[in-house]
Amino acid sequence: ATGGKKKNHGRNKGKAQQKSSPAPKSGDQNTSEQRQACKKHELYVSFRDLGWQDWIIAPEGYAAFYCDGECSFPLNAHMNATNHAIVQTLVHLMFPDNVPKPCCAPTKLNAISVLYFDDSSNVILKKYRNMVVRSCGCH
Amino acid sequence: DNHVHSSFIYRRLRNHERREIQREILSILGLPHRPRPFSPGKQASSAPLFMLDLYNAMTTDEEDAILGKALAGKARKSASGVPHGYSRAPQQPYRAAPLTSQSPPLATAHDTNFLNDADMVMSFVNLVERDKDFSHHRRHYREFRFDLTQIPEGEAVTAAEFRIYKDQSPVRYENITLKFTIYQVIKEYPNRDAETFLLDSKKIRATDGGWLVFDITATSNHWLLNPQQNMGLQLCVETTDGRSINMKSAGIIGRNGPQSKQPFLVAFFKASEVLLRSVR
Repeated sequence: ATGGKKKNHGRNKGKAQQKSSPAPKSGDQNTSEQRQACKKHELYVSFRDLGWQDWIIAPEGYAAFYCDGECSFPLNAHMNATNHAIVQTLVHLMFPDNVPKPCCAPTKLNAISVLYFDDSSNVILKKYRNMVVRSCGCH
Repeated sequence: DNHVHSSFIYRRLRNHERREIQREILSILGLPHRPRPFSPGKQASSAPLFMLDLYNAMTTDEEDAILGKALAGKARKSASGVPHGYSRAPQQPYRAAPLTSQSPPLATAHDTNFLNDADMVMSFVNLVERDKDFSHHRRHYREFRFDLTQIPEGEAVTAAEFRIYKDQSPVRYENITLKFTIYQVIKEYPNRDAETFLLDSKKIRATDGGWLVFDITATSNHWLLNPQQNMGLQLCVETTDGRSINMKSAGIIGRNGPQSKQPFLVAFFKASEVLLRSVR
């Protein structure tokens, strides 16, 4: 993945936590709104970086993406929320310690095709389903 | 596309991270280990070039299909009821064109048609090339062998082709039509010609050059189910009045010819069962 404009997750989680307001308490609405809504994020898997270009003919890598972000009330239209997720979000507001918020997860996934050599230099072209996130949603 | 830059810090993978990701992706690809193909400069050989062409045809299809759905705003069931897979290329008569003159061997619409019913395609290198110029019936032929045992379990052949390149024949064969016939070797004998079964044949003008494509679907399926009966193929060339011609005069490219014109077998498969990834 390429470096982003947003907060640093990963190793600097600690620092990122300090910069922004104290760790959001679950159910605390205004802090959780600072965190982004459920969205698709860029993630590129490079076969070249894995040193595989001698046996994988194509592609050089693929944009896999990932889903991340809050599924907080109100779940608006573009968050691909299921009816159940909408109800769960409401219940979470009432009983935050018992019922979690819905998860931000892929709602549509695409296949990729990979062209590669086997040990005997035969060539294989194969399709692999559910490899690329096309859209995210609250579930 | 409405995605945002992720908040990862971009850095080189550490060795153990790289190994972890490699192992995970290899298991997704259904491979027990990382393949180590031998022959260097293999990428410019005929089979990889042909397969790369199929790959490009397919990925463009996939992008068009996604774009089409996005624009149409609703999932469209394809008119011809093609199962979920690669969308159908413009219709071409099913009959194999006698000669495709491109070199390297570009996949034709006829080939991408095969993709509709396939979720895997494999090309196989020729393992042996034996010319038998003197046989009891003064019949010239060349033998080819392919190892189909590398095919993953649970795959059924939906179509298979044997592809071999023919160059222009020498001038003395001008205005002559040659008949190219491919046989499946059924049984071999130490001191006489093998027992064979005729698969496919084509008539080509001696002065024409290009890729000959023979349909060997039934034979490939037979070899898949009975690997021990895989004794290879034989190619014979004759004039229309039945005179046998040796491979060189017929313009057939052999092992010493360019890599981009080497013969190969390509097979299209449909998984007959779902591949379950073992839990790690």
